Parts: sequence; C-alpha cells; structure tokens
Amino acid sequence: AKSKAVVPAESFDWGRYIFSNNTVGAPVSCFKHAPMGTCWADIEEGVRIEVLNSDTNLSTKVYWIAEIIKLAGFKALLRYEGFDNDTSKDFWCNICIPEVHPVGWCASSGKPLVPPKSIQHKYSNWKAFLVKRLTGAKTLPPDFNTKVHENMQFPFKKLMRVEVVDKNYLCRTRVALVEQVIGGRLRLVYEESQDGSDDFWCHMFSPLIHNIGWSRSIGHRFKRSDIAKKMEGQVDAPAQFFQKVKDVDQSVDWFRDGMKLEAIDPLNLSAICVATVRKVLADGYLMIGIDGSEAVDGSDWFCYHSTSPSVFPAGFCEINNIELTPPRGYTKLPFKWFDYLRESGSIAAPVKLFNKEVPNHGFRQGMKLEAVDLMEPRLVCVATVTRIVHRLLRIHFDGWEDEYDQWVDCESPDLYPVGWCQLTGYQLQPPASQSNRD
Amino acid sequence: GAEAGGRKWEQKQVQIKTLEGEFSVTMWASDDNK
Repeated sequence: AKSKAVVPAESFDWGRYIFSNNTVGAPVSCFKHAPMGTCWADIEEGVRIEVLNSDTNLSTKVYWIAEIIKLAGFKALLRYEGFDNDTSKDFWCNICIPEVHPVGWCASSGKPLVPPKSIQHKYSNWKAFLVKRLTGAKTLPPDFNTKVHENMQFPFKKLMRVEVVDKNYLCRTRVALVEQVIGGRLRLVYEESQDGSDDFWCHMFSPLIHNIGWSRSIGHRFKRSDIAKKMEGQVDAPAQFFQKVKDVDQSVDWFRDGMKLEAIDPLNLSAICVATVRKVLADGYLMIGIDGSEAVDGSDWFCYHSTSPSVFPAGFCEINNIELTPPRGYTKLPFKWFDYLRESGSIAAPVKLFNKEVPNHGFRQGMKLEAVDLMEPRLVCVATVTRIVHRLLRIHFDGWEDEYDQWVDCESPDLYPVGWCQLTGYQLQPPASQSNRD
Repeated sequence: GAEAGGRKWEQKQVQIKTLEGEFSVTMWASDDNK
C-alpha cells in the first residue's frame, strides 16, 4: 500500500493558492456530513457580513461591513464596503469563525461600525453611503453563528468504545476507544494497545466503525481482547451514533459465494479490481476478496455492504472507460470478463443487486477540497477532483504523483470543504513540493 | 418572501450603528423554512 510522508505545514494559504491557480473550491453544500453542509444554500457571492476591521489604529476590536466577492468552501474573499472596485485590500476569511456576523449584529451588541482608515475620509456621509449600498442586499441568516456552533458539536466522546476494522488484518474488527474528536474525526486507540500509539483515524460516519456487538450480529470476524471488563469511564457508544445502512432483502436472488464483481481495492484506492464475493454475511454485508492478491487464510478479505458505492458489477470499468486492474498473475491481457468467467467457472453478480443511485452531488472536475489520504487516514491533504464517473470521484493529492490518486464516493465523510481544517483545528497537509516528495 | 431551496428569503429591517449614529436599512436574510 502506498502512503505519503507527512509534509511540514509551514504557512499554506488556501486563498492565495485558489487565486493564483485561478481555480474554485467545492461548495460546502457538496459535503452534507461537514459542519453547515446542509445549511449553506444562502451563502453566496454578494452577501454582506460584519467582520473585524483589520485596517485601524484603534486598540479595541472594531468591525466593518464586507461583501463576499468569491467563495471557496468555508473561505470567502472579502472586500470592505467603500473600496468599490479597488481589489488591493481584498482578503480571505473563513466565514464560520466567531468574528463573522450578519449585518445588524454590531448594533445589537452595542459595537459601532468603524470604516477602515485607508478610506476613512473617502465619504463624508457614511450613513448615506451604507443605506445606498446595503438596501436590498443580502446578509447572513440571523441565527448563523448559533448554527455554526450547533454544527460543531459531535456526539462521540473520549473513552467511548466502538468496533473498528483492524488496520493490520482487514478481515476482522477490534474494539477501540475514542481518544480524540476533531471536527467529527475520531482518533481511535485499539484496546490492548500498550502505549496508546496503536491508533486509527476515521470520521464518525465512516463505514469502518460500528457499535459494540455489530460483528457478532452479522457474523463478521472479530478479535476478542483479553480485557475482561471495562475500565472506569469507558462506555459503549450507542448504536444510534453510527451511520445506518439501507435495509436489503437477502431472501431471494442475493449475492452468493464465488460471484465476481469489481471493487475498489482497500489497500490501493487508486485501483478498481476484479474481485469475488467470499462470504455473505447478515444485514446485506459481504466479505470481498481481490482476485490474485488474496492471502491463503482470507486475512485480507474486506467487508463492504452490498449498497456500498465501492463495489460495482462486472463491466462497470469498461463501460465507464476506467482501467480495471486484472487479477495479479493473470496473463491473458487485455482482460475480458467473458473469458475470465468462463475460465474460472464463475458467474458475475447480477447488476440489479448493486446500488445505482447517483446523488446530485454538485462536484465538478477541477474543484479543490481537503481530502483524507485513506492510506494514512490521519492526514487531511490539499486535493483536486480530477474525474467524475457517476457518483465516483477521482481525488488527486496536489503535488503528488497520480499513482497516489484515490477513488472516493461523492458522499464520503473523508472529503471536506476548503477551510475545514482551519475551522476544526485539524492539521492540513499542504501540496507537496519536489523536495518533500524526495 | 422569496422561496429558495426550502428556505425563505425575508426582508428584514437591520440596525446599523456607526460613530455618527444609528439607523436601519432593509436587507434580505433567509429564515429556515424546514
């Protein structure tokens, strides 16, 4: 599995990066799992806000009105009222920080608005100017700051117990304890880790985590721990905290052991591979093996739900002009499903069993975002959407070779808007320079 | 107000306070309509 080294953060500036590359950030509304992801529709260019005035000699914090000129995720290019077409003092600001308010907040808080000193004398009558500029313009909803605060609350707390995939043994789960919660991302420490360093990062909506008892309930392999009883303060995370999967009817025409399909390789997310259903579990879950790369003991089988956007019917790649990775050691190239099924005496899983829903996700090719490197899931990196196939996004990590690209679902909780790291206090991995890569 | 994606834009009287005094303007702000 290919993973990247940590790049020193230094001072990466999303605003300058977006501007100098003449590109766009994916809108926050593309990320329903992110804070404000479901209430971003009214945040647009032209909206006026009250924001800290940084162009003043006053010793106290003062505010002035600014207009959103351009949006990139949570970040907005702002221009103070009074600068008209003068772009020289434009600045980027994260819209969800506590110093950003709807117009009217200063008056209700008893704070006077003070114009920037560089245009202080430009207008003799600021009242007339502001009435003209603001009448009929849009501002943020009055409850904007409350909404941001509410959206930054997460139900998972330290010492909650979950079942999570064993990162060293993909076919089984283990118990882990929540150690840290940042922006909905959990640092989980596997139970029995001596020094707390055996950890795994994932979002709280990740399909890789489940409530205690999940593995047993569906027949998934599970590493029993020798810890007999819970330590003080530990509590099982309630089942309702976890993402629900769709109910499926397994009684008729269901997946069967040996059926062939195409699946994203969990150990190389750049590749969609020829794969086999190895075991049918309960509640719609399947153990999948990547053909030609399977360990004899099945230790690298991987659990995907049948509705997962990471499994596809045979022929998906060919139809969509995606390179399909043939089984390792298979020499009859180019790979042809018809021949392979005949030679292996197997059948393809019926197309009707797969999830064909394509959400109106809003992503466009070239959009910038912050994306988890799923091979090193504690890293959130500067990234670009380079290809879109129905609901599948090809994520390129800026500055890295294409071989590090990953196929990711449009609703993946591992994708975030520009500015998410800044908002949540997570460390962002900037684009790699040549020296970093070396 | 005007409907937009399940939310409603409403005209609001917004107070502005400057060093010269206080006044109000009419702006648009959205209200959760869900």
